[in-house]
Amino acid sequence: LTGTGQVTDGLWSELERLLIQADVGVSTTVELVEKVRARAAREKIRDTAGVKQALQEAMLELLQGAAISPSPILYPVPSASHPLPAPLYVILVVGVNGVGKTTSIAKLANIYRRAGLDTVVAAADTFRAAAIEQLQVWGQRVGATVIAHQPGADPGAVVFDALQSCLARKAQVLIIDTAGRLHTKYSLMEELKKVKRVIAKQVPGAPHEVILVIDATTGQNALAQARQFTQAVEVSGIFLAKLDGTARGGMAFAIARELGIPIRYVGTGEAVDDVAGFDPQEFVRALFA
Amino acid sequence: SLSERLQGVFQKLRGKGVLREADVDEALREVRLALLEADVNFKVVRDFLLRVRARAVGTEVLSSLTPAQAVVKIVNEELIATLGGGLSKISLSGSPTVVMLVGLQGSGKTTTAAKLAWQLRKAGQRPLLVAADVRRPAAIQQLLTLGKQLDIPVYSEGSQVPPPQICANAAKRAREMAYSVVILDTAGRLHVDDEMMAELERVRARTSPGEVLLVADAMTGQEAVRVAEEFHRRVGLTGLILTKVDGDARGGAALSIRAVTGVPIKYIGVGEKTDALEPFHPERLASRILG
Ligand SMILES: Nc1nc2c(ncn2[C@@H]2O[C@H](COP(=O)(O)OP(=O)(O)OP(=O)(O)O)[C@@H](O)[C@H]2O)c(=O)[nH]1
Ligand SMILES: Nc1nc2c(ncn2[C@@H]2O[C@H](COP(=O)(O)OP(=O)(O)OP(=O)(O)O)[C@@H](O)[C@H]2O)c(=O)[nH]1
Ligand SMILES: [Mg+2]
Ligand SMILES: [Mg+2]
Repeated sequence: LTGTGQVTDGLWSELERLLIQADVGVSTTVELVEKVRARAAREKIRDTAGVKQALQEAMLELLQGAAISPSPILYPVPSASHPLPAPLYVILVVGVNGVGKTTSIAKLANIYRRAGLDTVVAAADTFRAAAIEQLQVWGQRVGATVIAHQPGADPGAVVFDALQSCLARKAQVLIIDTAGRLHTKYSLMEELKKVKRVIAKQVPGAPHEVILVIDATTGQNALAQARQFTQAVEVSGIFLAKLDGTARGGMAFAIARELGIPIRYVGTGEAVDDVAGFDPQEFVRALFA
Repeated sequence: SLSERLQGVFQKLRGKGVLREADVDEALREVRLALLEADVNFKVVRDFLLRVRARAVGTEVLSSLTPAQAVVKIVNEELIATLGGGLSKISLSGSPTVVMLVGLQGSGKTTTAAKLAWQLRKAGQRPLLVAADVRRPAAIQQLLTLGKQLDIPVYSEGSQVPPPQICANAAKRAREMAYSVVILDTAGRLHVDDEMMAELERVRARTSPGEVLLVADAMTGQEAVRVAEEFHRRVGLTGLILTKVDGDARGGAALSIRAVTGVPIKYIGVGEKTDALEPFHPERLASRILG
C-alpha cells in the first residue's frame, strides 16, 4: 500500500484488510472497495497511489454525505451568521456506559466558557456512584455552574430544575449530562425520551443538539448504538471520544452511510483541552497512516 | 444466523459423506463474515479458520447432521475450546492475595472492583478495596461510595500519593488487619501511554499480585488484540473480565484477547449493579459470537 507499484489482485484484499482492521466493518468495506475497483477499471487507474487516492476520496464522500454543517465548536462565539439559539442553547449528551460523556461535556463547557458565554451543566446522571461529584469537579475547573439534586433523584426533575434556573438567570448554554445506558435497555431508553420531552416542553426547539458520545475503540456495536439512540432521541451529532488511542474509529463511516449523522467533535485525551472539531480530511488521512 | 447462511452453501451437496475442501472453503467464507461482524480481530479470524479447515476437511458427516451443521459443529467446538480453559476462578494463594484490575479508560474497572469484592465476601473472603486511581475526577469518591453501599472497606490515601505507594501501603495494611483479598482499582490508561504503563509496572512490582485482570469492554473492536498484547507484555495478565455483556455487542474481542494472550476469561459483567458479575461460560459466548 505504501508502494508506488502497479495494481495487483493482492492490493484489493490488502485494502480490505486495512479497512476492516480500522473497524470500518465488513459491509461498508466491501461497498467502498467495490466502488474504488469499479472506478479504477473505468478510469484505467493502474498504480497503487492512484487507487489509494480514489479510496480516500470515496471515504470522504461517504463522510460528507452526512449532514456536515460547520461544527459548532468553530462558532462558540455568537455572531450574526451564527447566532446562538435563544433564549437558551440546550445540548443533551447521551451514550452507553463509560464512553466519555461527562469528560466530553467538560470539554465543551470549557469552550463555551472561554468564549465568554454563561454556561451551565446539569448533573442528570443520578444513578452512578459519584457521577454528580465527577461533574461538580469539572464544573469548578471550567467555571460552569452545576445544577444537581441528590443521588437517586428523578433525572427529569434535575433537567426541569436546570432549565428553569437557566431561563431565570438568562444563562446562554445548558449542557445536560445523562447516565450511561445500554441502548438495549427499554426502560432506560424510555427514561431518556422522557428527559427529552421535559426539555422540549420548557424551551421550544430544544434540545438544539443531541450529542451521542461514541468510544473510538468500539467495533460494530457503534452502529447499533447510533441507530437506537437516534430512534429514541434523534441524535444530531456525534462526539467521537478516545481517538488518542490506537483505534481508528472506522465505524464513523457506517454511521454516516446508514444514518447520515455527522461527527461534530473528537476527543483526543483526558484533559479539558483534548477536543477538536471533526476534520474529515484529517480523519481519513489518519486511517491510512 | 450462521446456520441459516450455511444451509444455502450446502444446498448443492447431494447426500452425506465426507466434507470436501471446496465445500469447506465455501462454508468458511460465511463463517469468516460472521466472525468479522462479531468484531473478532482480522488476524485471529484467519488463524482460527485455518485450524477449523484442518479439522473439517475429510471429516465424515454424521448421518444425523447436514454438511452445514457438521461445519458449524466443528466451528462451535473450536470456538468453545479456544474461549474456555484455564483457571476460571480467582486464585486465592497469598495472604492476602492481591488482585490488580487494569484496562482502558471507561471499561468498567471501578464497578467491577466493587462487584468482585462483593462476590468474594459472599464466598467467605475478607476483601479490601484500594482506591489507586488518583487522576480521574471523583474516582476515589466513586469507590468510597460503592464500598459504603456494600459495607466493604476502602483503602485510600487521597490523590496526592503515587499509586504504587498507595497500593504497597494497602497490601501492608491488609496483612496487618488480616484481610484475605486486596483489590486494586487502577486508573484507566492507554496501552500506548508509556508513563502510565510504567506506573502499572511499579504497582505490580510493589504488590506482587496473585491476579492481574484485564477489564475489557465487550463492544471493543479490532484494537482489542493490540491493547491486550501490550498490557500483557508490560504487566503480565493472569485473566480477563469482559464487561457490559448485558448489551448486544457480539463480544468477538473476547476471542481475540484469549487467542493472542492465552489468559483465561474469568468473569463477565452483566449489568451496572453490584451483583451483576457472573462466571464465564464459553458455550454461551461462542454462540453469541457466531450470531
Ligand atoms: N484517552 C482518553 N480518555 C478519555 C477521553 N474521553 C474520556 N476519557 C476517559 O474515559 C473515562 C470515562 O469517561 P467519563 O466521562 O466518565 O465517561 P461517561 O460516558 O460519562 O461514563 P458513564 O457516566 O459511567 O457512562 C475517564 O477515565 C475519562 O478520563 C478521550 O478522549 N481520550
Ligand atoms: N451495563 C453495564 N454497565 C457496566 C458494566 N460494568 C461497568 N458498567 C458501567 O460502565 C461505566 C464505566 O464504569 P467504571 O467502573 O467507571 O469504569 P472504569 O474502567 O473504572 O473507568 P475509568 O476509571 O475511567 O477507566 C459505568 O457507567 C458503569 O456503571 C456492565 O457489566 N454492564
Ligand atoms: Mg458520566
Ligand atoms: Mg475507574
